[in-house]
Amino acid sequence: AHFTIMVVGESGLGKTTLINTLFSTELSSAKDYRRRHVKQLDKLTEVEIIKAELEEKSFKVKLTVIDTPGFGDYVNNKDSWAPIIDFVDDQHELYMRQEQQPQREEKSDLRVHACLYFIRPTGHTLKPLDIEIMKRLGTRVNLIPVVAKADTLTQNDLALFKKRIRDVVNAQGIRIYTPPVETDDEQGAEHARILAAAMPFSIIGSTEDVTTLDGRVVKGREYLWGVAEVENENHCDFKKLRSLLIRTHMLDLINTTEDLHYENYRQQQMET
Amino acid sequence: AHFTIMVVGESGLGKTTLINTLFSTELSSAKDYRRRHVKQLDKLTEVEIIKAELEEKSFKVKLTVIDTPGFGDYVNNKDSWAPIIDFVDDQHELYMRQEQQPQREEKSDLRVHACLYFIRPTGHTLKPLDIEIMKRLGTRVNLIPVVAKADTLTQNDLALFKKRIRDVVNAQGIRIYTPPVETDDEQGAEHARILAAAMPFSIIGSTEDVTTLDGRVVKGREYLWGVAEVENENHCDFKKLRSLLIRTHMLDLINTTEDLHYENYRQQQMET
Ligand SMILES: Nc1nc2c(ncn2[C@@H]2O[C@H](COP(=O)(O)OP(=O)(O)O)[C@@H](O)[C@H]2O)c(=O)[nH]1
Ligand SMILES: Nc1nc2c(ncn2[C@@H]2O[C@H](COP(=O)(O)OP(=O)(O)O)[C@@H](O)[C@H]2O)c(=O)[nH]1
Repeated sequence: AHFTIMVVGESGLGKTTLINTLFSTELSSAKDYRRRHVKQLDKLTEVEIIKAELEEKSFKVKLTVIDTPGFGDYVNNKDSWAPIIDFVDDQHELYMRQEQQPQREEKSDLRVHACLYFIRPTGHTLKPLDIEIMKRLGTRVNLIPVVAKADTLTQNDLALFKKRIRDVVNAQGIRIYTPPVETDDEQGAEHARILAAAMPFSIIGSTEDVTTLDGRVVKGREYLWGVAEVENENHCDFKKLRSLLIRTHMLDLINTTEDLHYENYRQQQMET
Repeated sequence: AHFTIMVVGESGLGKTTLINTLFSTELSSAKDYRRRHVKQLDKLTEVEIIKAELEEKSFKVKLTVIDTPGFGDYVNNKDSWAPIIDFVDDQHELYMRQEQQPQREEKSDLRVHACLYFIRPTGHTLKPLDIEIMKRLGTRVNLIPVVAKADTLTQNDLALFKKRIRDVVNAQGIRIYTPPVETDDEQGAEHARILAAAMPFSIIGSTEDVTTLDGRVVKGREYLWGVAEVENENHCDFKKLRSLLIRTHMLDLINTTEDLHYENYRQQQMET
């Protein structure tokens, strides 16, 4: 299987760390800030393609992570979403042309199956730039917004922040990926409802093993006042996100990309 | 005495909370995000002037806080520093004109004695916009950069982040306020060195009383994994900042503003 994830968000929101945490793979060093900032000075939001082979339990997945260094980091971010939106459209375009070939050998396919959009945890509300790009992404790709660095927010702050984000998403008509609820599978339906109710997922990322105050060794962020745990569902929604992406909904993410988003793109191209 | 502080930084960095924590005064509600965001939609970085009477121990201080809502929050932040820099210059201008009057009654004086610049705790380095505005502020006002929401960073992250900020500040020639070291007062000199070594000060802000895991009631942020304490010097530099601003260096901040920054401004005006 071939699974392509795109991570979008300004630098410093823990995107690299989250990918490494999700896939327990050192795809790139989170500390390598200098290299990525050099790219930003070219004032070009490039997309960085990072490939890896994953062996998640019983299946082997070709994972591609599309990073978007520089997005939102400039003094002037006007149209900084354009390279990202173009990239998504281009993959549909490339696939479409390959499909139209009389001889169709092994197609290269980088169509994005899931786009994780990282929201800065200000505690206030979505920024104008967030709204601009999420609107454009939501109609083209399975958009999964996450609250980055959720260990910045107390329980109350987080609940309020999530509510405000959901209000703005509804008011602005931003399309978010929602796990489908199958009526014939009560347990699966319940799981889908739980996932949907938790969105946007709050995220804490870490590949470090640390020891909690009560002696457990966990993946987490060790502060002087305690350990924020990645896999503790009271601390954040990391397990829900991982479950959605890798366990329960990878197939649905792939299918909706091929059946819905790709077909939308083809139709729009045919009409113009 | 009349003390004017300016807080500069994008929204959501805890500026309002910090002012309330510093002065134990509800100057404005940190939760009132909606009102301030309305101003931003006018695409105008205004300055908001908040006045209060302070009774700090033995002296009474007329405190004015200049807030800068909207700074850095737009899609295009080009020249968003201009209203802020203009405001600082304008206060010198206004004072200068009053001084030049034949009849000089009670002058109104809003010259900024200290400018707290809030740095977003990305863990990476200063953003281009930070550098742009700090360069311009540093030559006009006592500039005190702080690492906002320092409870976002683990001990190691924080130390590295501070070091990188100091490297960029030096490389870019940004002028930071440094407490003067008087050679005839060993204790004061040692205190000044300790303050200077801690810069940029890491900040955690909170006006809430919470109970720590070991039963103490403190000002802090209560997470499920522990309490980040405002006045614990292992957790952040809040006490150092408060000491500098209110206890040990308020007079020096006022004097350098009147003797150094104001005189610089006057000279530049005379020469043109
Ligand atoms: N508070 C907090 N910091 C994090 C988290 N994940 C990563 N970081 C830190 O944030 C900084 C930037 O992380 P990085 O993964 O490089 O962010 P990127 O620029 O978005 O790829 C590093 O110092 C990380 O240790 C998190 O969940 N919470
Ligand atoms: N993690 C963290 N959050 C803070 C801190 N200070 C304030 N906040 C939260 O950040 C959000 C924005 O604070 P506010 O003072 O309104 O920020 P402002 O927009 O810069 O004035 C609120 O939810 C605060 O509770 C802090 O030191 N650490």
